[in-house]
Amino acid sequence: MNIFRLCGDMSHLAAIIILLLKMWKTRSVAGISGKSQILFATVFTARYLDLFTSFISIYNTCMKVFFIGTVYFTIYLIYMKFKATYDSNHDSFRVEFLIVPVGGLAFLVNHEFAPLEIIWTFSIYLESVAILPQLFMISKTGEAETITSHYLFALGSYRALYLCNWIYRYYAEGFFDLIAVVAGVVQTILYCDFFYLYITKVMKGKKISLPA
Amino acid sequence: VELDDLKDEL
Repeated sequence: MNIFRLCGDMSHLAAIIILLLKMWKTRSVAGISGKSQILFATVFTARYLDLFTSFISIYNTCMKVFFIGTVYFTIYLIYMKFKATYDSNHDSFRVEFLIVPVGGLAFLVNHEFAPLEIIWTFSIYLESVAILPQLFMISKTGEAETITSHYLFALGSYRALYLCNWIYRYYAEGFFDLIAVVAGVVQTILYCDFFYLYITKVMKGKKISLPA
Repeated sequence: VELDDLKDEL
C-alpha cells in the first residue's frame, strides 16, 4: 500500500458516498445514469469474485464489500425506490456497444488464458469505459448538478491517483501491469474534458452546462 | 512476481 493508492481508494470511496448522499438527501436520481451504475456493478462483481476465496487484508475485504454493497444499493435506488425521478430518456447509451468489444478484447489480450484472469481483465477494460453512459447523459441534458460534478471529479481522480500508484510501484517495487495501466490511462483521459470544465467552472461556483 | 499478489489492488 502507498499514499497514492490510499488516496485513490479514499477518492473512490468519497465518490460513492457523495452519490449516495445526493440520492438520499434530494430523494432523486435526476441526472444519474443507471446504465453506468450497472456497468460499475458488473465491474465490481467480476473483479471481486475472489472476495471469499483469497484474503488479502481487512482493509481490502472491507472496501470490496462496501463497493459491491453500495453499487447494488445505488441501482436499487435508481430503478426501484426513486424510479420516478430516473431520466431514462436521456440515459440512452447503448451499453452493448461497450460490453461486446470489451468482452472480446478480454479474451484476446490478457496475462493468462484462464477463466479468473479473463474475468479480471474484462473488469479492468469495462471499468475504463463504464463512465461513458454517464458522460453521454450529461452531454445530452447539457448540464450536471453541482453534487454530480463532485461525484464525477472524485471518481475520475481515483483512477488518476492509481496511475501515480503504478508509477510509484514500478520504481519502488518493480511492479508493472500493462493491462491495468493502459486501461487506467484510457479511463482517466475520458474524464479530461470534464476535469477541465470542473476546474474552470465548478471551482468558481458555477454550474457545469455543456453546449447541448 | 506471483500472479495472485498482482491482485492485491481494489
